[in-house]
Amino acid sequence: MIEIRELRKIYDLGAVKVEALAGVNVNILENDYVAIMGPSGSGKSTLMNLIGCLDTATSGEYFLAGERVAGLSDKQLAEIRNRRIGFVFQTFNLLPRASALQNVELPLVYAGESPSERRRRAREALEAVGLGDRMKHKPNEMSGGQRQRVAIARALVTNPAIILADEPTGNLDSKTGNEIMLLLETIYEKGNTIILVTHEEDIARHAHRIVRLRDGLIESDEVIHRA
Amino acid sequence: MIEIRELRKIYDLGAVKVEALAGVNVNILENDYVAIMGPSGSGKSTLMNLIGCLDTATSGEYFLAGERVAGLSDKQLAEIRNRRIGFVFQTFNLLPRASALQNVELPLVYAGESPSERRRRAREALEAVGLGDRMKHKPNEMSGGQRQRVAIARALVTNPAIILADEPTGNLDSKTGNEIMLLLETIYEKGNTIILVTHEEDIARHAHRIVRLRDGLIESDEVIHRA
Ligand SMILES: Nc1ncnc2c1ncn2[C@@H]1O[C@H](COP(=O)(O)OP(=O)(O)OP(=O)(O)O)[C@@H](O)[C@H]1O
Ligand SMILES: Nc1ncnc2c1ncn2[C@@H]1O[C@H](COP(=O)(O)OP(=O)(O)OP(=O)(O)O)[C@@H](O)[C@H]1O
Ligand SMILES: [Mg+2]
Ligand SMILES: [Mg+2]
Repeated sequence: MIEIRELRKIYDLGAVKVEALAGVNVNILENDYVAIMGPSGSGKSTLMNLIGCLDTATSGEYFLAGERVAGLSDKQLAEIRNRRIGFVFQTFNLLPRASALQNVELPLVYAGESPSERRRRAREALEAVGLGDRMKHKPNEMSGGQRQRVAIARALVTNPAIILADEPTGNLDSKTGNEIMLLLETIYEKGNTIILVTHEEDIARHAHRIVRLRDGLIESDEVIHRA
Repeated sequence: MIEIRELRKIYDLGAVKVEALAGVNVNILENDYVAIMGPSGSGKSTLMNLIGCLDTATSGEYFLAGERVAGLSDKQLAEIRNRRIGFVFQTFNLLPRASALQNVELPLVYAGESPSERRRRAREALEAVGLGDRMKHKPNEMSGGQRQRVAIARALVTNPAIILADEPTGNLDSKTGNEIMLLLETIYEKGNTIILVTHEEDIARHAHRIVRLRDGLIESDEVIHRA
């Protein structure tokens, strides 16, 4: 499903170049459940952005469902981002002037759903993350963990084939974090592919496989026995 | 040092009122080290904002070093925020167009330090959080955990009497998180007061006392034996 060969990403800041990914090789299968771990600054979010077609690599190859991503047009990339991928950003990236409901409806607007269908599905997604009573609130009228959950609901609302979640429980207490992991589990059982970045070992243990990054390279890639 | 009686905070959104704090009573001593825990949405950040004089309570009393905070002028509150309190925000709140160094220098500008002294101290604070090689980078040229560490460095650079840290390790891997906890420990040993919000039990165990919030009320307040 996802084949990555010698992927490199260099950020050029003029005076200095930062090699965020230094030649990453990884394959992720359909219905795989992978946790990506590693120190702060090791390249996790950079790798997620490349997988999610939000950014392009400096060199190397990325094949998504057999297609060479570097060869796709902007329009085709936008199509992939909207239809096949749900992204939970490390910094949430919510629209500040829109309510939780409006934020979660947005991917459904792009998908061309009718207003009543959008509303119904967005409401369902917010209830699934425990925010049924916060639908009309704007991001700055919510707690950090509530905003994180709006970002999660938005990523899941189109039922995308691939879910990329960058530290989805970073701002959640353990009980709420576990509820989110249970939600991801039900989605996983329906056949979706899940790639999640986390720095917490007990969150990572919900996955089937742990890939560890260090200094822009994969240090280890192990299947784990799930609890 | 901090005396709080029946503190209430109600957010009025017109159609709905949210009672974020429902009558909190807590005393925090000088050189205390308190961890605040509780579910997402239980009022932790709201309580931190009130303690940090960033917001005002709806009712109840807050005495800081014997002074009644509700009776202070805006100028006096700004003075307290700049001189006595260092705040690590849950959402970092860095200036997007300034470098890490400039962001960390900002509290020293308010404190009237000379440019060379500011530069020296900001550089030291960034090195203390492991970002010696990221000083010229802007926030969007850094990873999530690096931005979090810039926010921490900025809160510590004036050596404030009270440090309020809202989920300071939420975006950090365990090794980097432990380095930050060691840094807070050295500051604590110098006599500063530390109040930290965390949802991770093993981070909380670095503190001397754990206060647990639920639905805007204090559910428990226990001294713990430190590991
Ligand atoms: N500006 C606001 N306007 C309206 N409601 C708000 C506002 N800020 C917070 N709230 C609400 O007040 C309650 C407490 O929020 P607070 O941010 O203190 O929670 P928290 O314990 O820090 O949560 P988290 O662990 O998710 O960060 C939440 O239910 C939230 O929706
Ligand atoms: N836009 C950018 N410009 C320059 N350098 C960048 C940029 N984005 C990230 N970097 C650098 O690339 C490296 C990898 O960043 P990345 O965000 O992928 O790390 P990460 O593993 O997600 O870290 P964290 O756990 O702290 O979120 C870091 O050293 C960072 O400073
Ligand atoms: Mg990251
Ligand atoms: Mg909070």
